[in-house]
Amino acid sequence: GFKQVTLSSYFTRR
Amino acid sequence: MLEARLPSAVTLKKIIDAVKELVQDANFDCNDSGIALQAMDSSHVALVALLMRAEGFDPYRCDRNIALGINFATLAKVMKCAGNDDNLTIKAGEDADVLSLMFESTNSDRISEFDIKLMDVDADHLGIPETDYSATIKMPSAEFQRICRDLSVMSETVTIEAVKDAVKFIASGDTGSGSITVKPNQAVDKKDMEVTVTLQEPVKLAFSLKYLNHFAKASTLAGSVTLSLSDDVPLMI
Repeated sequence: GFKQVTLSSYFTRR
Repeated sequence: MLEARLPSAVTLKKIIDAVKELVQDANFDCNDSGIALQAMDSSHVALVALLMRAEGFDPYRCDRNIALGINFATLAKVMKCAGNDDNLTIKAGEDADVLSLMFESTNSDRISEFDIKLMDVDADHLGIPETDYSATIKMPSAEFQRICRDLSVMSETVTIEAVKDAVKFIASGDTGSGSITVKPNQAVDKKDMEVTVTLQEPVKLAFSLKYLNHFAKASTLAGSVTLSLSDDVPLMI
């Protein structure tokens, strides 16, 4: 099954 | 103080139309190089990053960096009141609490002015890491939009498989399945009609068609779209 992941952990907080 | 005039409003109309389903409240970060927007959708599944360069406006004036907190649903409604060929001026004073928009018809016989209230949007600026993608696909944006729309009839998700010399869009659901294969075409007359697949290694990833259909609304802004894919990193469109 398809599990949507979020982006939160991907981008670095500048 | 910001004052920026766009020769024809259609560009901003298309931009707002493309992002309004994804962005609720966000800042237009204005500085002397232009107006930038960076915002995630409410579920943090998608990030919109946009830069409208100062060169695209005439004149463009931004005395100091200013963040204009905007409700995009309101801005979308106001932009509906602009004619495609109107020239559009946006203005915000020093400690502005409104963004002023003025639409002037080509023969200046109709001038519309709107002020929308600005809001405080505290958004942290995100760094988008440089990524060396396994597969990069360039194709006509209208075709990408058509594929996303067509495959939505079969499923809510689409698997994009990039192999040497082809990219395959596959949708399978309870009622059946469908797939659309696009092959590179060399030496086409119009650059925008070109299809290229640049492959470091084959890749096969699944995405929500809801978001791809939102992204595809930006197809009117550019004739060609580039999809960049790698395992375990977000799809870049």
